[in-house]
Amino acid sequence: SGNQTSLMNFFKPK
Amino acid sequence: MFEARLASSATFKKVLDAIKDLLNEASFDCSDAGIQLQAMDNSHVSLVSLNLKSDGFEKYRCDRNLTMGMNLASLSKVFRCSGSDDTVTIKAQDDADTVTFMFEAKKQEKISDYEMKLMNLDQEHLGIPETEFSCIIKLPSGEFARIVRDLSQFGESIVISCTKEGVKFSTQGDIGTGNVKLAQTNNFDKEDQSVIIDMQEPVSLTFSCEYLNSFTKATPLSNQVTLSLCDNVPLVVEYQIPDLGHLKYYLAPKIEE
Repeated sequence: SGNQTSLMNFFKPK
Repeated sequence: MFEARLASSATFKKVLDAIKDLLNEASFDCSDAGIQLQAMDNSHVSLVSLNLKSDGFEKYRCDRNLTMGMNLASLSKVFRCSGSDDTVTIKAQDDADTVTFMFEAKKQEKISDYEMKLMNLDQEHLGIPETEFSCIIKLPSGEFARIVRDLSQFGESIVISCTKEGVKFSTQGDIGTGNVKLAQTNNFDKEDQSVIIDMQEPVSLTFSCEYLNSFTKATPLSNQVTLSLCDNVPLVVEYQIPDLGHLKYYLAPKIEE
């Protein structure tokens, strides 16, 4: 039921 | 020197219970403003963001910014030694490699202290962009935990769909499907028992049951939970910790195969 995305696709290291 | 005294060690214990499923270890960043923690789980799917304000503590002193890396299983062992009505004082020297926790019973009839080794953790902080969310839903935290637990029996994912009529939680699996719809409540007298929906645009997103279930470990911290949703953006699940701060979880969505 869908592929899990990574948070790293949305948030970048400071 | 760092010293923070919290009236209720039980509150800190609840915070710990709410994050230790997701994180093995974490850095607590201490500054004048309070204690903060930001960490992703090992799979980089979710992020925990904790903020405990300095003025929520009975006593708070932080001469120099300090980062304390801790193993959360070890920290849980320490807090298992505290009584439910104890206060806790957290103390560390500026360049120390240990932290001390002192638990005091209400009438001072029992005082115990535990010193724990700190860890050097190489944790990077992520920048979280400001988001205009399409839907912000407030609901009783116990109701949210119940829905996630119920639907998790049937499938691995939950679809959260929000319109101005209400919010729908859906799942499907081998044995069939399940849907729970919550309408906005009209009784605003008791805000923490209400379902309140602030919708700019309808939204429908899919999330992992396993992570949602981990987030609901924060239920004892707050009567209410806030879900913030926007297309193609991680879900934010937020628990306010009364008079002390907040615990937020971010969860990356699932996308169509």
